[in-house]
Amino acid sequence: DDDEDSHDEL
Amino acid sequence: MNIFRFAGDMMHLLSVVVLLLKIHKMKSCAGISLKTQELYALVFICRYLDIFTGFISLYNTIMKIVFLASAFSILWYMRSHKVVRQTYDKDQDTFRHYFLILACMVLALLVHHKFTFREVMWTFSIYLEAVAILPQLVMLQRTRNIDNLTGNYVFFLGTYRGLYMLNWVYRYLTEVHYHHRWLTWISGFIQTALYADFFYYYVKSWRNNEKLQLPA
Repeated sequence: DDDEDSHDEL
Repeated sequence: MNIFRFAGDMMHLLSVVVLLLKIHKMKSCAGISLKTQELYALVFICRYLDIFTGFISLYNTIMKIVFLASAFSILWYMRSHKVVRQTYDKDQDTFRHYFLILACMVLALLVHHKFTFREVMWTFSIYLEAVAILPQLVMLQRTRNIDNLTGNYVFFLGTYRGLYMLNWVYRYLTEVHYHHRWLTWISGFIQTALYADFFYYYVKSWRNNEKLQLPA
């Protein structure tokens, strides 16, 4: 699950 | 990274630079809400919990460090610097910001995409960022003479999330695996909408070449 890693914005 | 996201980040950065310029060069934080600044520091802490564990790009890491460092230096100036802290108008900065923190925490615990510590903290930071400007807006309304730097600071800060919304639309249309989160869209919309009144008077004063003043 890559949900948490998808916070690629600031 | 698309142009909207980059422009949004630059606006955000510019707002911080303008505020630090005012504080550092003018040695004044007149008209600036310490409560809003405290909320932003909390927003950055909760959102960037992954700063050392989740590497995305050098750009992201550097920007996170810059936002965290600037938030804490602003707090230090306003609370501890012997000259700057005397220009802080405590009596005008009366917003009960602890209620905002509490309300956003409760909402994040109830409405989130995944119930993990990091995801709830991330969600909390999104909700809190949306409303963090409120103490500052209330203070602006009470300030008779809003100086240019303060006006520009709030303007850049308001523009940043609006550009992020264009970025989300762009990513939604162009990226197949884009994880769009509706709570971010709603929060971003509320965050930008809170500035609507301010934008109106900012543009009006700029066009008429007058000093910015918000109606009480």
